Formats: sequence, structure tokens, C-alpha cells
Amino acid sequence: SSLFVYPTKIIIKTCGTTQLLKSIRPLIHFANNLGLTLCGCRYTRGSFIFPKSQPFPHTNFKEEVIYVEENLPNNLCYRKASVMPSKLPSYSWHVFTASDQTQLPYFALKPHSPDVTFTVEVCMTELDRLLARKFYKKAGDSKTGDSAGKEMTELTGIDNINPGAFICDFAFDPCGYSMNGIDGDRYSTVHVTPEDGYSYASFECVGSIYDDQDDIVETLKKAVQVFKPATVSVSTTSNSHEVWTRVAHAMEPLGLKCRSCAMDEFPAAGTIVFQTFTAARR
Amino acid sequence: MAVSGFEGFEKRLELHFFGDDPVTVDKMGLRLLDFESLEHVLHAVQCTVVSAVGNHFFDAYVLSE
Repeated sequence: SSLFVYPTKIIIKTCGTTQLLKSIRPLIHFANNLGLTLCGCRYTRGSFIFPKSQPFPHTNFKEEVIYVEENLPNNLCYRKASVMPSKLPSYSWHVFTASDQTQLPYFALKPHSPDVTFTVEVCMTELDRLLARKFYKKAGDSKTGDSAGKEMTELTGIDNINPGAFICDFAFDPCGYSMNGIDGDRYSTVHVTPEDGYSYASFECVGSIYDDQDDIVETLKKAVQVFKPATVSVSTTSNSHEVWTRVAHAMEPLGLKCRSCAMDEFPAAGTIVFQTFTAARR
Repeated sequence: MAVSGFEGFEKRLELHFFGDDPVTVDKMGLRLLDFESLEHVLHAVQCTVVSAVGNHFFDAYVLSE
């Protein structure tokens, strides 16, 4: 799991059975003490592998949306919840956004301008077993989480996804791995649950339409190659046709065929495109 | 209940703030949150910090459930 704190933005991404949404109220409170007011919220998640294990308020998306709405201030009046479908029944993308009117004029002025920066959230399941095994600590290994994490980063090539990033990594007992990369004002992050039967890995990074378009393609290719998953979903917060078609281009050489593509608009919060890919041999 | 394993799929929350005081916003804004406040928030989420790094632009924390 990861936390990123910018001067006016905070991102928390947690796995397991954490009650993530309970962070909203204390964060608003502490930010208010600094003279900062909430003006935008975006909550996203895939489909849980073990939904029945999730505690309140995460037992279902409807309950999550009700909980978020109850904890947001009234100035965030532009709200939308959406479950973006795919052709894979267990793969949907759940999105809730809320914004206040101070953002709308900006957005309304440029309703169809391409969003300059975008976030790419990649979820991977059915990881290659040999590659997933690299995310287990060796039995009897006395290394700390930091040093074992560093070893996994180098062993798997995660440090090569963005060679310019400074990496902060950690390995969990007996298995599992998390890393944050920082490169200028951009973060990237990888989380791995390698257990056979429900193996999962995620990769997330930030891009810009002004980047060399091959950058995001190469980054995604390298990230997915680390795990060689049988199923991948990619969510991008960009209305630029260029961006999400590039995502598909990144997957094809890896033998991953696009099975679905859904797009949805969120008031004063932009566009989200949700694509799923499965190993072409299927 | 089916025996379940560790849930890999994450929940992701992104919050944006704006401030009237340019000094707070331009300089550090939320980065002025002290570690105790962050720990209070993370306690509500059943997480602890296991590793941290920062640069001129932002702070990044690796968390453990």
C-alpha cells in the first residue's frame, strides 16, 4: 500500500481489507487546520477477488458511495458514481468522483481539451508462477523488509521500469512487495500479492500528453513484462485518444489482446477509459 | 465463507484541496501535516508506514496493512 502527499493533493492506495474510506474525515479535518479546503475527490477500485472478506464500508460499491457522500462537504456538489463494465464478468472498474464548482469553470472552459497529465492504473492477475515466486522471501532469510525489498527490485527488473526514478521498496513476510518510485513531480508504484490461485500485481504511474508518446508505451511494457499476467486491466484518466490507443499498442507485443474498452465522463473531473486485455493464446 | 487469501485489488482515494493562503499552498500545503496527524489518518485505515522518501515536489510512503 502507498501514500503520496503533494502540497494540494493526497493519494492513498491500499490493498487487503483496510477501511480506506475512513481516512476521508480526518484528512479533511487536518487539511482544514492548514487552511486547505477539499475541492475534489476520486475513489477507484477494480473488482475484489474476495468481496465477502471486505469490512464496512467496503462490502459493496453502493455502500462505499453512500459512505463517501456522507463524509464529503456540500461544496463538492458535482458527483457521479459509475461501474465501468468489461467483457470479463469479474473485471469492472468502480469510480466515484466529486468536485466543487470552483473547478467546473475551468473544466467547462475547456470541455474537450485533452487533459494534460493523466494517471494510469494497471491491475494484473494470474501472474506467471515462476516470476511470482521471486516475490517470496527465502525461508530463514534474516534480511529486513527494506533489504529484501531492494533485492526483489533488482532481481525482477522493477528498477528498470523507470531508470530515472528513486525507488523506496519493501518486502513483506513471507511474501509480497510494495515499491514507490519518485522522479521529479511524478510518482509510480508497484504492489504484489504473489500467492498462487489469487496472484495479483498493480502498477500505477503519471504521464503527460506532452511526453514522448513512446515513453508510456515502453513503461507499461516493462511493468507488465515483470509479471507476464494472463489478464490485465488498465484505467487511464485521459480523454486523449492518443493515450489509450497507446496503451493497447503497449499490450499487443506482449501477447495481450484487447477484450474491452469503456469510456465515461465525470463532471468537473474528466474522462476515464477502462480497457481489459487477456493473453491472446486464450 | 470461502477460505480467502490476501486481497490484492486495491482501493484508491485521491483528494484535492485548495487554499486561500498562498504561502501554505505554494510552499508545502499538505506536506506540512505532521507525522502524528498522518499516523492518525493511517490508523483509521489500519495501515502503518514501513518506508518513506520525499523530494522537492512530494512525499511518498510505503505502507503495511
